[in-house]
Amino acid sequence: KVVQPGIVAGPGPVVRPCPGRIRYFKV
Amino acid sequence: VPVGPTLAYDEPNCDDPETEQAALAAVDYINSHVLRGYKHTLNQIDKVKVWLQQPGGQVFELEIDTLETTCHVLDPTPLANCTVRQLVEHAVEGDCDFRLLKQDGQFSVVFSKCDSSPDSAEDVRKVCPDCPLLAPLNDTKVVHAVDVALTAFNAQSNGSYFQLVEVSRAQLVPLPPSTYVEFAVAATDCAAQEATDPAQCNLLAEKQYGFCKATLTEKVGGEDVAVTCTVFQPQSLLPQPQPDGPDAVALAPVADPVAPAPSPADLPAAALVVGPMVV
Repeated sequence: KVVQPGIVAGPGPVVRPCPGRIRYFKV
Repeated sequence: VPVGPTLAYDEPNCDDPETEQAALAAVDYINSHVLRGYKHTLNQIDKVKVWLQQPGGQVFELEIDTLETTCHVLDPTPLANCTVRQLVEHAVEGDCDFRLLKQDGQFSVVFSKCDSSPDSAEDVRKVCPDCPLLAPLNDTKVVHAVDVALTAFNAQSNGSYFQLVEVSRAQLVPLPPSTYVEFAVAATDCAAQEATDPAQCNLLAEKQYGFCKATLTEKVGGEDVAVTCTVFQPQSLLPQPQPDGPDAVALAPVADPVAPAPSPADLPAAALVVGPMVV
């Protein structure tokens, strides 16, 4: 019986959901 | 819309497609309700909350940043074809708070509040040290330039006498000494060549608007004016959508809050026709 070892998530890049992307330029 | 403290809300990604859909509905609302100045386009979604509402609806609470385009609100050009006002032209941004109800896949605005502000002089100077900044719309040179330009336009016109609706933008250029203005006009029931007393002229029932750009250059012993106006197709007499509730969409021209505002009764809530005619 093969057991898939659990994957421990390491500290990845922090996703900032907001604010969103700038479409043109910032004033 | 009452949003009780016990209701649950979600905070999706600001670039989530559904969030963007809500933001675009908000921008459409701005451009169809604002009475003065220029159309705005979406630049950035700052914050979003989605409140689950019973029965069968969600309320999107949005904070968005917009940018002024070069299309006047009376210009029927679709927003997608309008150019964003560049930093060197002294850009203007809008900050808006919106609440939109999503029901059956459709967004409707239930609250809006917008303010617009020009980029700072320092920021403009960083990208273009010699570019002219926005001038107050009631500056005597600006008022004079608009007066001369509109007089010149009417003098050359074989059609209706056009009267001023609003001055929407102005810049004082140091070299050569000149004044650049942009303003909106409307056709009256007087003929341009016969209007001896413009005060007696009335706007047409079927409103016809135009948008003009002019430069008045100072010369020794006089001045030169160059003016180009685009006259839009007459607008039909269809009922116009009206703002409801406590909405406050106010993306007005930026440089001068005390400049005279046109009567909202003279302005449409939305541009309904296509096809500009350049005169």
